[in-house]
Amino acid sequence: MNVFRLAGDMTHLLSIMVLLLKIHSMKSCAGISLKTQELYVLVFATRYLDIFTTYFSFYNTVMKIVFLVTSFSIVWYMRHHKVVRQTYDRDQDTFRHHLLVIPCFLLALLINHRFTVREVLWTFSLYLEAVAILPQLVLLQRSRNIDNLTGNYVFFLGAYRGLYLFNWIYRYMAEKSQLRWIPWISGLVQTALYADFFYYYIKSWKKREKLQLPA
Amino acid sequence: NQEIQTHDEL
Repeated sequence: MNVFRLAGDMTHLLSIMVLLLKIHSMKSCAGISLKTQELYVLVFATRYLDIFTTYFSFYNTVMKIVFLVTSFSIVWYMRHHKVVRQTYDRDQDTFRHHLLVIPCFLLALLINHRFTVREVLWTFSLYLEAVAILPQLVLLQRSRNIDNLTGNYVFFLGAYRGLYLFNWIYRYMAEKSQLRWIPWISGLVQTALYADFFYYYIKSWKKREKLQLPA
Repeated sequence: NQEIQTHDEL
């Protein structure tokens, strides 16, 4: 495993830790999109089916379990925890996220590496992950007040896929890996969706101002 | 094996 891949996984983990910290310590999920969180549950549930069939490494298995358990628990907190759920911005989080699922699934049926259940679901998870952040970005834009934890959560989440791009370049060059257009292009789209957010995040960080996205 | 190579990522 190369340094970009490890750094990518660690920022992904860090983003989830930041979100859980917000939920646990502030007992709040203000500014967090439940729609995006639900999409991540679907992403991990369809991608990590191989946890039962293929063993890669201890690291791989543990990380998969961590991502599955944390994504389920975040959704549980936002839906059912009696304090946390009252802080959910239900009226602002109106992105029709179901409309993302069907096109991603159809695309996975059409464009995949191999037409097997496991491979189609894996591909579906890549397509869905690429666009899963959209409800969250829309919610951020509507939020007048973005707290630091929420801003950092989205930043780390974007950094994760950005670092994966370097991981793929490294693997292609150094490990002579094959062309892998499906993850590369979905990863590129996923990272590009953060471009606008990154711009304002870094600008506010430089000026030491509170993050606010233009409406 | 490309499938192994892809699926070892998270």
